[in-house]
Amino acid sequence: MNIFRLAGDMTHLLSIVVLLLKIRTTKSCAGISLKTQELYVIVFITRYLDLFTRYVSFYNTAMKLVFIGTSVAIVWYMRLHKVVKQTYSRDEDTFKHYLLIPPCFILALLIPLEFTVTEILWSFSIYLEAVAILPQLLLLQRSSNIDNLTGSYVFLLGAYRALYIVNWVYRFFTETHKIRWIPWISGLVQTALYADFFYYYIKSWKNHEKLRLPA
Amino acid sequence: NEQPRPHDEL
Repeated sequence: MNIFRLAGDMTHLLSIVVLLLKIRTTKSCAGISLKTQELYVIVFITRYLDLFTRYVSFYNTAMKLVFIGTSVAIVWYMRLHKVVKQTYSRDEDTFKHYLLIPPCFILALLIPLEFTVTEILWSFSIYLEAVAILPQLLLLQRSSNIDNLTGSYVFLLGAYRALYIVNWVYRFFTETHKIRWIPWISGLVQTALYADFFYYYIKSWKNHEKLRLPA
Repeated sequence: NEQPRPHDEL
């Protein structure tokens, strides 16, 4: 494992820690999109079906279980925790996220890695992850008051995707010299969706201003 | 002809 990949995984993990920290310490999920979190549950469960069929390493298995477990926990807090659920920005979190699922599934059937159940679902999870942030970005645009932890969460999530691209470039030259269209193009799309957010996040950080996204 | 995925990636 190279340093970019490790940094990407750690950034991803840190983003989840930040989100859980916000939820548990402030007892609030204001500004967090339940739609995006639900999509992540689907992404992780469909991607990590190979937990049952293939052992790669302790690190790999532990991370997969952490990603599945924390995404389910976050949705649990937002839907069922009696205090936290009352802080959910329900009226602003209106993206019809279920509409993203059929096109991603059809795309996975048309362009799977291999035509087997696990590889089709893996491809589906890659396509769905690429667009899963959209409800969250829309919610941020609609929020007049984005708190620091929410801003940091989305920034770390975007940084994780950017680091994965660097990891692929590094692996291409040092290991395989093989082209991997499905994750590369999906990963580029996913990272590009954060471009606008990154711009305003870094600008607000440099100017010591509160983060606001223009609608 | 997509290459098989590296199974070590998350």
